[in-house]
Amino acid sequence: YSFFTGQPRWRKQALTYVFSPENQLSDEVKAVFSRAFDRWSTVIPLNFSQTDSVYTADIRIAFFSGDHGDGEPFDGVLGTLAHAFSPQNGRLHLDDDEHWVMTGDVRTSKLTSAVDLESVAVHEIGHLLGLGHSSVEESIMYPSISSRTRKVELATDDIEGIQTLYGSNPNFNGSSAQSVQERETGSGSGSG
Amino acid sequence: HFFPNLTSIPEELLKNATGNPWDFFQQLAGCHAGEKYDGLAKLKHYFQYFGYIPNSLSNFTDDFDDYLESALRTYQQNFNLNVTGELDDQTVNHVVRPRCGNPDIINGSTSMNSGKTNNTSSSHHFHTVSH
Repeated sequence: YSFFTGQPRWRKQALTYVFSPENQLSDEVKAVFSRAFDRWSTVIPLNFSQTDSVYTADIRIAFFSGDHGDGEPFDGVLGTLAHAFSPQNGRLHLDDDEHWVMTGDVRTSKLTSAVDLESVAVHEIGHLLGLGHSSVEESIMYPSISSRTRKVELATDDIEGIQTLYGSNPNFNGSSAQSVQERETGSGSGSG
Repeated sequence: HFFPNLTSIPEELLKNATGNPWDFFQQLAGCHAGEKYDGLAKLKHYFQYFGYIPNSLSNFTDDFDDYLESALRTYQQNFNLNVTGELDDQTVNHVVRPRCGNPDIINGSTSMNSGKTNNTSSSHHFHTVSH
C-alpha cells in the first residue's frame, strides 16, 4: 500500500457524500456506491452517509465525459476509467462513456468493454480516503483492472494501509469480505 | 452508459462496441532501444501521464530513448512484470489495460515497488554524462 505525499487523511469520522444532481443517477447506481463505502467502513472507524446537499457534502461523486475542467480529461470507452483526489478534497470522477455494469457476473458479459462499477468505486474511494496505488495485484488499490472483471473485496494490503491511517473498526473481525457478504445476503446481524 | 445487469446490454451495442484508446500501443510491441518507431511519442505521453517520465520533459520524439527505457523498467517493476526495459508482449498487454487515471508516481515519489528501498532496480537507472 502507499499514501499520498504527507499522508493526508480525514479528521472526522462521519463523512457525507453527494451525487452530482446533473447525472440524475438511479437508485441502483447509488446502491452500488453505498456497498462500496460499506466495504471500507467495515474495516475502519469511519462511516459514510448520503446527503442531497452539494454544498456541505465531504465527498462529491460525478460522471463526466471527456474534458471536465480538472485538467484530467476522460478518454472514452476503456483507457482511464475514473480518478479521485486525496483527502480532504473529496472529488470522485468517473468516465461517463464507459459501459458500467451494476449487478451480475460481469465476467460472463458478451460486451468486451463492460466494466464493473462497484470494483472501480471501491478503488476510487480508497484514493478519497488517502491510499495511493499498490503493486500487490490482488489488492483493490492495484492501478489497473481489465474489463469484465470484478474485484471488490479488500485485500490484506488494502486493510493494512487504510488502518495505518485511521485505525481499525472496533467491530472488524479480520474478514471484511465476510462482513459485507453477510450484509448483502441479509444474514448479518443488521446492527449496522 | 449504465446497465443494471448483463441482460440489459442492447444487442446493437454488442455489435458496434468500440475499442480501447490504447489498443494502438499493441503495434509497438517488439520495438527496440536506440531505434525510431511511429507512435513512441504517444507512448511517452502515456508514461508521463502516469508519472513515469518527468513533467519537465516535453516535445517527445518517436525515438526509443533512455527516458522511455527507464520508464519501462520502472513500470515493469511496479506491476511485477519482468524488468527488461523492452516493449515485450507482456508489458504492452499490460499497458493497454483499463486503469485508474491517478498517477502511479507523484513528483517522482511512489510507494509502489519501484519506490521501495533495497529494490533491485537501482542498477537499472539510466546514467547521464555531460554532452
